[in-house]
Amino acid sequence: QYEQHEHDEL
Amino acid sequence: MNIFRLLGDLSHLLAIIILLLKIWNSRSCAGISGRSQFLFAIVFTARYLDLFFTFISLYNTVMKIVFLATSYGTLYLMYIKFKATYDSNHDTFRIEFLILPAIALALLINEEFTVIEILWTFSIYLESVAILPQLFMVSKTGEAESITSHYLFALGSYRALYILNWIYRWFLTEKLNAIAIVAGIVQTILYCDFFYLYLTKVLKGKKLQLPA
Repeated sequence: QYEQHEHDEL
Repeated sequence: MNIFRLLGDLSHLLAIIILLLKIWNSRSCAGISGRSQFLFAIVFTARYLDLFFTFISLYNTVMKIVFLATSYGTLYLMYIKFKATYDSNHDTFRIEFLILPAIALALLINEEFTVIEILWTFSIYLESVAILPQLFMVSKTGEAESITSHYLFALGSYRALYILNWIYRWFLTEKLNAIAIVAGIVQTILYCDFFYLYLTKVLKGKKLQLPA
């Protein structure tokens, strides 16, 4: 669901 | 989101709040490394720039704002409001030896050569060593107040919990970031001897003494 380089962690 | 990452973020938030309360209540930042706090502010600034143009979740946005605000608030307390209590004689770790290699490594080893990704990678590398000035200062002063050791325990636990989060995500075959994992393992290893002392000494009511 996320593109390759979206960082969903803090 | 999983329980390990949530506990990790809450442990991180707890550490920052413990530190802010310690400085605010004792009106002193004795024993605290301003250099490490400065590095954390750089880490959050470089990593959370996407705050303004990517929305992942309300939780993500709120936590980024809280981390940025509290890290700059801590710098304000240390370097301006309670500057007189800042122990600069023992806070002497050469942070340029941490920042420059992190920049170089971020330019060499990254997932995508874009400004945002390079800054994110730099923040990951820098965060893994940002606690060194604080650990160095504790070893120089030879001891730490128990509140400072609780701060360090919560801070060290946050990335250890993130490692459990990455293991959990691996089992769910979710996308993982090798750079964050390697740096997170290095970061957690740096706390190991402190964790040992904390669990064997501080929890028994003794003072934390790091071998100088």
